[in-house]
Amino acid sequence: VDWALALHGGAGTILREHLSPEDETRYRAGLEVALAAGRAVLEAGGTALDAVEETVTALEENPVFNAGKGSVLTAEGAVEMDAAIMDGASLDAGAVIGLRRVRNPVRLARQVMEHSPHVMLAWQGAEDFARHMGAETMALEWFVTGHRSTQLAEARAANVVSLDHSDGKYG
Amino acid sequence: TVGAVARDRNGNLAAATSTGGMTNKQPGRVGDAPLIGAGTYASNRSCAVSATGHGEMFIRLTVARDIAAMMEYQGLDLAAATYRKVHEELPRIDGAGGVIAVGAEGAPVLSFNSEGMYRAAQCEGAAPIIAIFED
Repeated sequence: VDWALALHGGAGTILREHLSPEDETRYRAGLEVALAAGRAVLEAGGTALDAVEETVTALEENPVFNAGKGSVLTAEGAVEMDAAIMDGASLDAGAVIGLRRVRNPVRLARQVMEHSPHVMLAWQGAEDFARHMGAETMALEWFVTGHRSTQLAEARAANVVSLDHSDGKYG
Repeated sequence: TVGAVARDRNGNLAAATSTGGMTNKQPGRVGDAPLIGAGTYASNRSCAVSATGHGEMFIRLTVARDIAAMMEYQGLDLAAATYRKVHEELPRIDGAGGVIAVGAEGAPVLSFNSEGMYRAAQCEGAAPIIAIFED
């Protein structure tokens, strides 16, 4: 069986005229880095589960994407991160909701899958589980970028909610 | 939102999705990404799926699991099942966004009904694909 890998970094109303050549270069570079992370796992004979975890972790580490570092902000100016992972061979799954300090939510989702009897942990329960598992946490400043702060200010001014890469609004 | 789907050399499939949600969202709002069957799903019997977009709509249509179910119960191939969900059903309820999916064989399917989707894919022995807009 040949390996195969695909990834996304979000969707929305991504208008060409709003995407500068410099930004497009940053996005494409981030996609290539993430693809390389998953590809390295699969080329070495690793599992699909490891490949998707490494790919998503690479995307979480890149501030241009809306996950982990670079997450969008709630109306209160906080980050609330969610993640899930699923193993097609066993139908095992793990998910986390409302994380505020865990550096890589997808890794914690996998730990929920592998080290808890549950499929999903949320909010304080997920944070407590993260501490129990020794998950790496970061200060709020790690997750918040100037770009996302500007997006929040604009959304507040217009009284709308918007997708991470969107100029299309859900009022 | 970000996500990945993969098939390894043993034929096993997996999916993962991670997100911050929507800008200026109500605290406590949860979209489709962490909901197994809505934004994330994987089964070796059908496919692995990760979604991105207007999460409430993806939840209402249980997008990821429904694509898998169409393959399992209707015998649709991955491209047809994905097309039906993303281009025929989601737009009817203003569901903007897309999915990436991979099955037991063949290349991944990357499908979206929005203006663009940041995406990349590669199969063993083939060149990588990196794209943003329709082309």
